[in-house]
Amino acid sequence: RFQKLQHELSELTEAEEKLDELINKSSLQLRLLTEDTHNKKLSYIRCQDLRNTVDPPDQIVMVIRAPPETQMQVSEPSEGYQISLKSSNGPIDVFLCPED
Amino acid sequence: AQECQDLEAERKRRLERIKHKQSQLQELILQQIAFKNLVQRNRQMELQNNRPPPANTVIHLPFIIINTSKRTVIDCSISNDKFEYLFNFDNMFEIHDDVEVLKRMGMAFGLEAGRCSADQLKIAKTLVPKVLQPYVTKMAQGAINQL
Amino acid sequence: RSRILVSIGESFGSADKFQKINQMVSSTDRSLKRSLEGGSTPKPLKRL
Repeated sequence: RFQKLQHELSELTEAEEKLDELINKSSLQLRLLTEDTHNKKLSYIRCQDLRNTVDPPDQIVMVIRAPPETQMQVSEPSEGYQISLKSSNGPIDVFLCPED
Repeated sequence: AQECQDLEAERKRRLERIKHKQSQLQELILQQIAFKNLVQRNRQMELQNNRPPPANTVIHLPFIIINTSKRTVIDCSISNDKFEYLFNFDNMFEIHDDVEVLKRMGMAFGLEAGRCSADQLKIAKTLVPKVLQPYVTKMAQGAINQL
Repeated sequence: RSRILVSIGESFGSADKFQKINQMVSSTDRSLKRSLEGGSTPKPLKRL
């Protein structure tokens, strides 16, 4: 039983190392993809796309575009909810997605 | 017997870590497919229309959305330089990021739910490197839910 | 009172970043509603 466990553990070590390598490669690929200038111009959705994903459709949909490392804090005071946004790398854009 | 117990415990820990890393890799694969699919769709649309869509009708990534009922009263205060916002809601809301919106738009071909047709699976596999294609096939067969 | 802090502004972060917030909001919303309705506290059983 001891030898069987030892063998299994070495297989699991191999599997984990392979996963680590794939995760690192995929994270790098994704970062290069999203930072590519051409892709940046084409990585958008239309307001209609967004409307189609909201269920039920007649809701208020607020869109927030913030610079990297913007801090969002959601706290639960006694009544209702509070969301605070704090940026240190530039202004934050907030707008409502039109219904039509 | 003690050494066997230690190995058993180590085996359990490792299996947990591997499970977590598999779902991390699946999420990265989904995001890569969704992003490439979105860029391809927009490129085709712009070629079709011979021009990009009007700037005020598109939302560039990255973004997050907050959706709430129309009856919700939202009290909003903004600093002059727009570096700080404070919102007070009197009703519940949901917050989602751009990846979630892309998935809901079908940009990941339903792989996140293990619902992907054979044709879509073919397209999805062309959007990832060869070494990741077996993972895409497994996701199409519902591997995510098993995790 | 709970509060959750997340960093936004980067694409393609971790998938479940907002899951905790949405769970907190929807779970507490129910108790908020119950307390507002006042019908939540179980009435003491009448002495037979």
